[in-house]
Amino acid sequence: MAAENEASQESALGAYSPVDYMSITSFPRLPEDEPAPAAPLRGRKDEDAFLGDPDTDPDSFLKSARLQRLPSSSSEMGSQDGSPLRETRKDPFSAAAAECSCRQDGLTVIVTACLTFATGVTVALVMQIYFGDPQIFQQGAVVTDAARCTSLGIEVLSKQGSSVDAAVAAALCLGIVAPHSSGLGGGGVMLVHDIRRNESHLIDFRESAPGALREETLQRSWETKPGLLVGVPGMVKGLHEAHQLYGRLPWSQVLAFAAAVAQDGFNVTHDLARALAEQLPPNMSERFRETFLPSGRPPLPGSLLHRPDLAEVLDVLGTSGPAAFYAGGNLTLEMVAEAQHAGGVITEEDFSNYSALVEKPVCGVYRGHLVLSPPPPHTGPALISALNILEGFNLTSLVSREQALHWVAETLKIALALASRLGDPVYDSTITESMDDMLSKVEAAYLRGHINDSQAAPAPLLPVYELDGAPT
Amino acid sequence: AAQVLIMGPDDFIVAMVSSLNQPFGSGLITPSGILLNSQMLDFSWPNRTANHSAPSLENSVQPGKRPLSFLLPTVVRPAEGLCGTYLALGANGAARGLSGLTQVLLNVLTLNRNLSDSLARGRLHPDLQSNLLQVDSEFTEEEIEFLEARGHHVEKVDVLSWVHGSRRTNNFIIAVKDPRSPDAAGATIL
Repeated sequence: MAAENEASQESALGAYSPVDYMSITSFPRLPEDEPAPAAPLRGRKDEDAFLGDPDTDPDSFLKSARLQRLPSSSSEMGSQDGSPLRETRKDPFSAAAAECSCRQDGLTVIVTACLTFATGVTVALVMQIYFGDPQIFQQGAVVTDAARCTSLGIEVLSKQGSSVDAAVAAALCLGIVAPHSSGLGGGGVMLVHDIRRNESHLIDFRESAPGALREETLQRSWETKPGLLVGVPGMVKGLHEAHQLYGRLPWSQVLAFAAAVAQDGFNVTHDLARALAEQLPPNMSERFRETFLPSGRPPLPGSLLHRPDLAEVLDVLGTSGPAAFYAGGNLTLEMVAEAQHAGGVITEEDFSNYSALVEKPVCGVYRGHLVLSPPPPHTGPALISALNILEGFNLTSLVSREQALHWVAETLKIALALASRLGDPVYDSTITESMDDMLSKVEAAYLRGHINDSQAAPAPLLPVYELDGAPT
Repeated sequence: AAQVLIMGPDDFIVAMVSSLNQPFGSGLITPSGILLNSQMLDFSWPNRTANHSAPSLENSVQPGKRPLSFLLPTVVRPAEGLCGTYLALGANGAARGLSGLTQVLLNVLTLNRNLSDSLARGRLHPDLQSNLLQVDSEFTEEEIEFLEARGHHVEKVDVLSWVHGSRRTNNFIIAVKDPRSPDAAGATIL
């Protein structure tokens, strides 16, 4: 009996297969043990003949074709009367509307659902492309002055931080690991370039002179009163400004990365060990000794140093933002008191008045490349002037290195003399004119004409003003 | 100065240089551990230096003013289109940094050297106040003799500046530190 049943099922399936193969594979299958319909279904050959009937009205042809598919494609097979399909003279959508409406509705629902689903998926994909995180993690590169901070930058990038997030974390890290070269009490400048949009912004957070600072005071006492040398620090405002413009991770999270370095400790670098051994400040305080010379002598490279004090400061800045540094809180009061105690004139007002500048970099074209560098009071224009002068020399790999070195040396003498004319353009409008001259290729050609190819100039071509400040 | 150079997967280039001026700035440290800068030394005023160079009026001290700066984070990109060489460079060493950057750019963009070689090669810096041409320890005796033969007064020093960089050519990115720096590091995400 089982064998007979199987044979019966196979024959029943065999009866369906040639009739509507697509229906069986694409739509819910009929129960395999369902008895064959009383009237035989139209065979494929008959169906083809029927569909190809040239006398059939196109409208009725389409309607009939739709009906042809319904018995096998509808999911409501059980509700059908099982009557054989036939051509009808009546419009099934009017006369037999009640009978067919459920079938049409079913198809409409399926089509509508498919369209809605496809539209939804498409919209979601488009939104993901524009607003979502990148799905393919591309290449990236980080360089800093300390390996610990380089790895921190990479870590931030790998956690989907933006390039600026990584730069902020790495810069704060350098303030911890390399306190001899930078830190929260200093300043700097950040150049951000968007490759796709070809847009650049320069965030200038260079320190500014306190409101009460006078040249005579400095001239008289700068060597004995180190507090006079303290400018209003711009680091915190500058990094916060950069993060506001380009950050992706929360500010507190970016600062937490750096705070962890201070809290967990870091290995003293060769450079810091050397600075602590050879370049200690002459007015070193007891607090300085406790912080950097805990054992009473300079630490060895590789030894572990913790900075829980800076970790705490970074936590506060992460929670409260730059206001904790500039708006007259404990941190501000401490900095003002420390500088004033050492003869300085900086005040809380200087802190509250400070703002980082967001500017456009200066640029020049050198051998098909756009070179972007900071505008005055930075010496970016002098760098571009040097390149403009060098561009006119026949500098190729065929020229001897010695000849190239001579041209470079003579060009740099001019560029550095030009740099010595620069200053803060907010306080001197002539600096903008000087900058325009430095960026001019015509001016560069004129200056190049004064360089002797075989002999160093005995005296500077241009007047040279004081550069590089301190005799230290 | 401290340098941070980043070329991220987000197609941004960030070059940053920060400073306290002298080592440990002014040497003043707050109870919270913040070292205060000595950046006012970058202003110019009469009779400050032993060589009596002329003070710069453009860089004189004024309340609220920012002093002249040799912090030079520099970015290079193709002048037209997207394809070609991108660079992020930074340098320390004040005016010597400007000299270093110029020579590295020359090596990469004119002499078509790779970034590692460009950063490693010897660099020079004309000290205008002493009228000496300073060259670093990478310079050979032949090169120094040639420069002296042309009338330069050459002084050999150990290191002039550290120049770090990152380069992107199409989708290939590399980070390179100056080999003169014992602690700096470059890392690339592949």
